[in-house]
Amino acid sequence: TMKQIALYGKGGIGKSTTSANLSAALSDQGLDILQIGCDPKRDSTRMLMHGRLIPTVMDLVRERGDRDLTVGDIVFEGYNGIRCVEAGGPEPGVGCAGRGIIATFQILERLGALKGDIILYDVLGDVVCGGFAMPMREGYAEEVYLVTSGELMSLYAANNICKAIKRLSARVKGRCRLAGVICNAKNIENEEELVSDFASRINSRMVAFIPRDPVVQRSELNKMTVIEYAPDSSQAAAYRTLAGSVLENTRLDIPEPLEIDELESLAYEY
Amino acid sequence: TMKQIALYGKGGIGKSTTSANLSAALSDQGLDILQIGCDPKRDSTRMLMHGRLIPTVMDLVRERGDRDLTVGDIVFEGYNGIRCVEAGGPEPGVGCAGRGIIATFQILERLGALKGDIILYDVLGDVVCGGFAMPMREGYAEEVYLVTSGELMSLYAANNICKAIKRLSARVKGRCRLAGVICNAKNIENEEELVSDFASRINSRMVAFIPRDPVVQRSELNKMTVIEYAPDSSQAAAYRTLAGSVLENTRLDIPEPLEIDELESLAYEY
Ligand SMILES: Nc1ncnc2c1ncn2[C@@H]1O[C@H](COP(=O)(O)OP(=O)(O)O)[C@@H](O)[C@H]1O
Ligand SMILES: Nc1ncnc2c1ncn2[C@@H]1O[C@H](COP(=O)(O)OP(=O)(O)O)[C@@H](O)[C@H]1O
Ligand code: SF4
Ligand SMILES: [Mg+2]
Ligand SMILES: [Mg+2]
Repeated sequence: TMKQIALYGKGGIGKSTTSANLSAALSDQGLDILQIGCDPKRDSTRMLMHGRLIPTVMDLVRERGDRDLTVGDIVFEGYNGIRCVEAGGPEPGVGCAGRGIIATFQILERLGALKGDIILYDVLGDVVCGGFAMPMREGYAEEVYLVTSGELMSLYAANNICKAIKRLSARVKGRCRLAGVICNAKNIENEEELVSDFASRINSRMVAFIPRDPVVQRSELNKMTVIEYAPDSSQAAAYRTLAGSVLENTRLDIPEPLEIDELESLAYEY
Repeated sequence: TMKQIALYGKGGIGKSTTSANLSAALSDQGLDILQIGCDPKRDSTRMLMHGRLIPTVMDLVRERGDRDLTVGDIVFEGYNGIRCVEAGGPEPGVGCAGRGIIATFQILERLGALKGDIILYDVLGDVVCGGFAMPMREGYAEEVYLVTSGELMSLYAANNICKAIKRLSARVKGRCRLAGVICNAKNIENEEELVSDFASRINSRMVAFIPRDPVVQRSELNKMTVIEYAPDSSQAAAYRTLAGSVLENTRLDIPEPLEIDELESLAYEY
């Protein structure tokens, strides 16, 4: 059956880098992958598209309406046949990102393009409003992975996402569950222990520890994922290990968010 | 008359660091300052409050309703008498950040606390939806400063904010105008020329170039602004110069946003 997973986390934490490399590693195993960027930055699929910022669904809907859009207008084939979509951002100053994200999913569904072995949603997690929670509320993102580092503010964002998952998991449509925590390292002291401790306190577990490695920047300069640019690197191996964990994962939990003072004392403990 | 200014920019670009130091520099000139954080991270006023994350208005409204809130519940005095408020984030998964921000302003108005020589709004600019544009739509943020670096994605966020200002400047209530561009350096090649060029192409100007300086991290470790921790440093001088420019500024423009390909070629040119 089709697996629908979402990566949520603070802006700049490494969601898109992790998503693109995860998609690439999964496609190397022969799986049919659809990656949908749900961040107004619209750069989720950039490294899969060799540096190109593909047209966004929201821009196209604003220019031409959604009636006559075709699959070819909004779905682009990137590295290894991975299908790429960018939802884009709301109409500046007036729109709602949530309405645009849902509209994107409904258009893909209507066109019969919301399919694959795995659909990967890359979603901004700074603002856990009704808008950005749409992929969870409407039952699209069934397995949520939190991307975080050991920094207090990125744990704070991850904890907020847990509050949303907990609240939404009680809804009929909400099949959303927390599938695990991915630590994308920022090289702070005792980071692996800290994030692993955080993960178990919120009733989950750390499923991957991705080192901070300059090969990521070198791959970006060459407009490729690490999987494509440096397939034999230890960093590519880390993304492949993550791909294996995602495929094998059967643990889906309802998280237990922490209070702010518990979060602060956890961060200071390490 | 009271000046109402807002700093908008991409997450992590340095809005809160710049806001807190700007407020501190302005308060050193004897001015009465109110700083309001409008970012779910709720850490806008942290260095003014010696490391404390003050209670947010949205959390208090969710716990106790807004009827019986007093000024003492939501306004905290920080460095040099600067009054600090944090709007906080929406109810995770269901709320809208915009409704919370507006509710915060209305509660402060009702309590007679939305006053001072300068009110400084520190607003997230990654998502320029109707929610985060509220300070501009409702006529609170009259002078908007864009905080950006020379990186493509931070210029992209700044350009999106310009689209919102342009669109909202035509409304009756919308007195919002672009007052200038603040470059918070990330030490990329030819950054000052690039950001200055960007500013003039959008019909504005660069009002400050703030160096990237490790004294910011040292001040943070001591839970203070640079103005308080290292008042004689060149970095403190840069924030004081910004304060002077903000006080003297009379230029308020309606911006002309760039197309995405013009933005990309500008970034690659440098
Ligand atoms: N494991 C890593 N090692 C080194 N740099 C990284 C790593 N993960 C992300 N980065 C860097 O961080 C930047 C931001 O990551 P990105 O994936 O765009 O974040 P997000 O999608 O969460 O906003 C990228 O440009 C990339 O260079
Ligand atoms: N001029 C600067 N020099 C060095 N570091 C800076 C500077 N401005 C910001 N920073 C660093 O960047 C981080 C993010 O800045 P912050 O003000 O929190 O961003 P924002 O409010 O836009 O999310 C801060 O923790 C600070 O350490
Ligand atoms: S729900 Fe979220 S995305 Fe929509 S307008 Fe409100 S803050 Fe913006
Ligand atoms: Mg991203
Ligand atoms: Mg901030």
